[in-house]
Amino acid sequence: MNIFRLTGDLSHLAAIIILLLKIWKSRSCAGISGKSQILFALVFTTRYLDLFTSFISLYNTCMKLIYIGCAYATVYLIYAKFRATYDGNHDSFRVEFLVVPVGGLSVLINHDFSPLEILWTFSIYLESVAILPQLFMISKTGEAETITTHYLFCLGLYRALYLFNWIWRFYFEGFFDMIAIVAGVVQTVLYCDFFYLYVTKVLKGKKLSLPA
Amino acid sequence: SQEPLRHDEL
Repeated sequence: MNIFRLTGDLSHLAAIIILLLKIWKSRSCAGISGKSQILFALVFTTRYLDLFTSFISLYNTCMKLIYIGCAYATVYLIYAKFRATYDGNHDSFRVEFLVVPVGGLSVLINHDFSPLEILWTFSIYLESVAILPQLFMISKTGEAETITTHYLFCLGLYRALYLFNWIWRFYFEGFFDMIAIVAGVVQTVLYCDFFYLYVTKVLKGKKLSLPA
Repeated sequence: SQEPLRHDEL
């Protein structure tokens, strides 16, 4: 555990909690892509099946349980409790265009052709693109609430910090996981455009709105 | 068969 890994995890946790609190406090999930949230729930579910097979640390187990619990709570708020506020018309990204290729790729390129390992690989690939429905929704509506941009920033920062974590681990532990690294780079790159807007607009007190 | 891979990251 190094500082990049820890701050990455905490950034991820912050993102998840920001989103939950935003929906809970405003009693609304307007502007939030339910599809991205379902994908994240699927990501955690398929990745953390090792909760049943191996124990790594109390920290690891607790964080996994919190991530999974929050992911399902978010999906529940969007599709059940505050369903009336869900903006389904703008959440029109076709998720099968992500899930099907990602499923195929995880069967083809993995560390080990076993069910758990393929599901882990699937979750890594899927996570790298799971935010696309959310970014698509923002590009469609042309704007995002400031709190939503904080959520996205923390979520993007998390994977960027993981990249530094992997550099650290490569130098000091000789450890690297090519699947995680390549997917992590892809994931981080997808946020670059958003990072630029966040720094140039949101941090200067302006609302994030895209030119028409 | 090989030892199952352990993914210690989140």
